[in-house]
Order: sequence, then C-alpha cells, then structure tokens
Amino acid sequence: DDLLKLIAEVKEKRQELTSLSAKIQDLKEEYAKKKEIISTANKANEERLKRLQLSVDLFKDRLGLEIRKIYGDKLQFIFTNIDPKNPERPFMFSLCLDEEKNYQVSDSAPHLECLADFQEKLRKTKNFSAFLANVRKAFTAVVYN
Amino acid sequence: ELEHDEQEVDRTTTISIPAAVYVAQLYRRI
Amino acid sequence: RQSWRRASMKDTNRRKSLAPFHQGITELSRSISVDLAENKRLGSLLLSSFQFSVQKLEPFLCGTEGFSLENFRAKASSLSEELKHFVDTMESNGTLQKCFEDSKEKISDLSLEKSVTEMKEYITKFSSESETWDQLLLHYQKEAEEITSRASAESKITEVEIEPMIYLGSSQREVLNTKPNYQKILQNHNRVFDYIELVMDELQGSMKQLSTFLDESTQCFQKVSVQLGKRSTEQLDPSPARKLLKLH
Repeated sequence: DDLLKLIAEVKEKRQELTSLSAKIQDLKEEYAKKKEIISTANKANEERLKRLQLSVDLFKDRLGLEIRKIYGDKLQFIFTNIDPKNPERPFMFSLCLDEEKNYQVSDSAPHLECLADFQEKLRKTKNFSAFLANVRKAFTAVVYN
Repeated sequence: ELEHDEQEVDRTTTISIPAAVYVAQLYRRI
Repeated sequence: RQSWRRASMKDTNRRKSLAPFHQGITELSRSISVDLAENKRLGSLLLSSFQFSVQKLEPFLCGTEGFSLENFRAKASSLSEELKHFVDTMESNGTLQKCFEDSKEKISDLSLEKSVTEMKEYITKFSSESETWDQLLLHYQKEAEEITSRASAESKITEVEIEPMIYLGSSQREVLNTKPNYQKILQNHNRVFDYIELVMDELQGSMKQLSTFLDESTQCFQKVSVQLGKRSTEQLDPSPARKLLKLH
C-alpha cells in the first residue's frame, strides 16, 4: 500500500511539474511580450519628449523666458535678456492657483509693485501673453531706473 | 522589474508628456 | 645737219617716224563731245572706229566674187551690236576707266603735295609766333627787374599794381612749366571711371536681384509660417497654464 501511495504521489508531482513548467513558459512569453510593448512605448515617449523639448528650448531661447513647475504646485517664470549689461541675469516670479482656482502671482525677484495690478488684469482678460509682456516691461523699467 | 517599467511608462505618458505639451502650448500662446 | 636728215639715211638706218593721221580718223575724235566723261568718250571712239572701218571696207569688197552686200551689212550690224555690248561691259566694270588712272594718281599726289606745303607754312607761322611770345616774356621780365631795383633804390612804399606774371621768379617759372597736365590725367582716368561705372551697374543689377530674391523668400516664409501657425493653433488647449498647475 505504501509503495502504491508513493507511486501515486510521484505521478501527481510529475503532472504538477509539467503544468508548472507550462505555466512558467506562458509567463515567460507574456513577460517577453510586455517587455517588448514597454520598450516600444518607452521609445515612442522618449521620441515625443525629445521633440517637445526641442520646441520648448526654441521658445525659451527666442523669448528669453523659462517656465518651470516647482514645488507647491507653482509655475515659475524666469526672464533673461533684460539687463543689457548682464543678459544672463534672471528676473522671476511665481504663479499658482488659489482656492477659488484664480491665478495668483507671488515671489517676484526683483520686487515689482505693479504685479498685483497685472494679476487683476490677467484674471479679467485671461490674456497670458499680454500679462507676461507687461511683466517683462516692468522688469526692464526696474533695470533702467 | 516589469511592473516598475510599466509604471515608468505610465508616468511618462500621463504626467511628463502632458506637462511638456502644456508647457509648449503655453509658450505658443505667449 | 645733213647727217641728221631722214632722206640721207640708208634704208636700214632710216629713222622711223609715225605715219601722219588720216584726216577721216582725226574727224572721228572731234565728232565725240568733250562734255562726256573720259571713259565714255573712249567707248564712243571704239564704236565709231569700227563703223568707219566697215564703211571703208565695203566699196573694196563690192567688186570681189561671191560677195553679198546684204550679208556683209547684216554681219557688220550684228558685230556692231556685240561691240557696243562689249564696250558697255568694259565701261561698267571700270576697264575703260583704268586707261585714265595714271593721270588720277598724279592728281592725288598733287593734292598731297599741296597739304604738305600748307603744313610747312603753318609750322613756319607757329614757330615765328612762338618766338614773338618768348620775346614778349623776356621784355616783361626785364621790366620787372627794373621796377624792383627802382623800388629798392627809392625806398618808398608805393602800391604798384603788378601783373601776376611778374611775381614769377625764375624758380616759380620752372615749377609752373613742370605743372602736370591735369586735363590729360583726368582724361586718362575717364577710362577707369567708365569701367568702374560698368562694374557698379553690374553690382547694382546683382543687388536688385538679391533684393527681389530676399523679398520673395521672406514672403514665402511668412506664408508657410502662417499656415503652420494656423495648424498648431487648432490643436491648442484653451488654458494650458491651469492644466499645468493642476498636473501633479
């Protein structure tokens, strides 16, 4: 009886082994496929990011303006080419959304008195380019004064 | 490792690329 | 001398002389009008000589056997026509004219001699004029020297109106004589200026072409830029700043 039992157990184990091997094989194939998909997706993403970065660099260079997302869900705008004696000198301010989801400007360096007015105009008109143009003009006036 | 890679791709697809797109669009608007 | 007389010479030594002209022949020349040009007169002489020959021959041949007067006259007439045509041809191609060309060359030589004589006269005239001017100049120089020596002797300051020429001391005269011929220099430069003008015209043309190309390229780029801009604007989000701020 014991022998028969052992033989039955062994047979069972063998079957288990076969099915496990099959499963492992399936998993390996699945893994390979997923890896392939991920790799393709990664490449596509990299390509897209590269192209996006090119256009961002072009704008940054041409506008003399860098836009960064910073800690605290804020956008930081950094202007250059304002001071003719030191074109690399940065002039910046931050923008975020308040509790009512309105634009809020803060942390300007150097400090701008008129920034609050510009903020109000931006909230009314939603005209981002005019807003930024005015900020640049204000920074320029600070340099020349 | 596969899960990590998948998450990485997800992050890029749902965060990095949209962020770059919004930045580019914001620049375009400016 | 007797030895010179033709009658005293023997046959072989007899001096040949020209036979006298027949009166009829001289009449031929006289009958041609002197108002005509020389080559035409020669042509007329040739024709009238032939006709005269025919006239003289006719009575002699009338007595011979087998002679037909009608045939003879017909042949003479056709030959006369041919000769006339031949003479006209010689007249038109200048063959008859060449008979008189010797005298014409002599005429052009004459006119050349006349010009040379005239030139010699002019040269003599200008040389004598130049001598007169030189003498005048010497005379004025002497006067100037006299005046300056007189002025220093008198020791009086008087204003004397002196012609500018008298200011010229001998050293200044030399300087003036060696003055370059500015007119000639300018004329020589004219060629250079002409070339420069050509080059400048070419340059101007090239610049105009470049300018046109620049305008066309700019317009083309503007067009493409507007098209691309429209395409990209269509895909823009209405508020990318907000979306960016909301993105964690």
